[in-house]
Amino acid sequence: NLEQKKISMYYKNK
Amino acid sequence: MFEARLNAATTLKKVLDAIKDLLNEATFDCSDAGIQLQAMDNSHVSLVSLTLRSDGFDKFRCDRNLSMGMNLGSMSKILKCANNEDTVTMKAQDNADTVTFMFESQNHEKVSDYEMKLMNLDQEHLGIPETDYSCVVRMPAMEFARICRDLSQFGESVIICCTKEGVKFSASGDVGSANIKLAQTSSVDKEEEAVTIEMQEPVSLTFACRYLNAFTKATPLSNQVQLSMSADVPLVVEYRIPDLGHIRYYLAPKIEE
Repeated sequence: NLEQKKISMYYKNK
Repeated sequence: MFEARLNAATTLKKVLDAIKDLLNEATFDCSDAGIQLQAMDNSHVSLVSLTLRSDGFDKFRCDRNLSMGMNLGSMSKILKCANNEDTVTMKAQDNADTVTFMFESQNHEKVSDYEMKLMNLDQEHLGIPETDYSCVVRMPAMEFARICRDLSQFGESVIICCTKEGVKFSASGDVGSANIKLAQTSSVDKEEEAVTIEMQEPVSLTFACRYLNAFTKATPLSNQVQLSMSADVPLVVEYRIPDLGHIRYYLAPKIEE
């Protein structure tokens, strides 16, 4: 089963 | 005072077409370097980053940094009123709450202007670190669009598998399965028809078709597309806009739960 990750998991707020 | 002019409205229309399916609204950050936009789609799965350099415009003036929040549906309505060959000028006063789009026909006999209300949008800027990607694939943008369209008939996800031999796109579902392999081109007459692969490590990643298809709305902007991939990090899909800048889409992968 694949889960769609969120982009904010990888890039943090500036 | 902010003023930016392009000699053909078609470029701005294409830029808007490339982002409006993913974003309902976005902030255009203007400075003397040009126009920048960074925004996540509603579900926060992908990120759009647009750069239009000031030297790519036919006229560009930006006295003070300006952030213009725009509803892209409204902007689209306005740009539909321009002919492709019209000159388009965007104008705003410092601290203004509106932006004006002015269209001028080639023979200068028709001039129209449309004023649009600006919005205050919550700005969330993500920092994207410099990354050395394991695989960088360059291929014709039309070919990538075709592959995404074809494979989305077979499943919700596409597996992109890149080795030094080539790049393979796969999808499977109720109908069955589909695989498309592209080898690196050995020789081509035209640079824009080439498929090139720079590989440090082989990579296999899974992505949602729906977003890849949305990214391919940028196809009219560029002959080539660049896919940058590393294990377990977002894919970068980049379209260079000749003489003006680029649009990059970042897409989080699907990972085993």
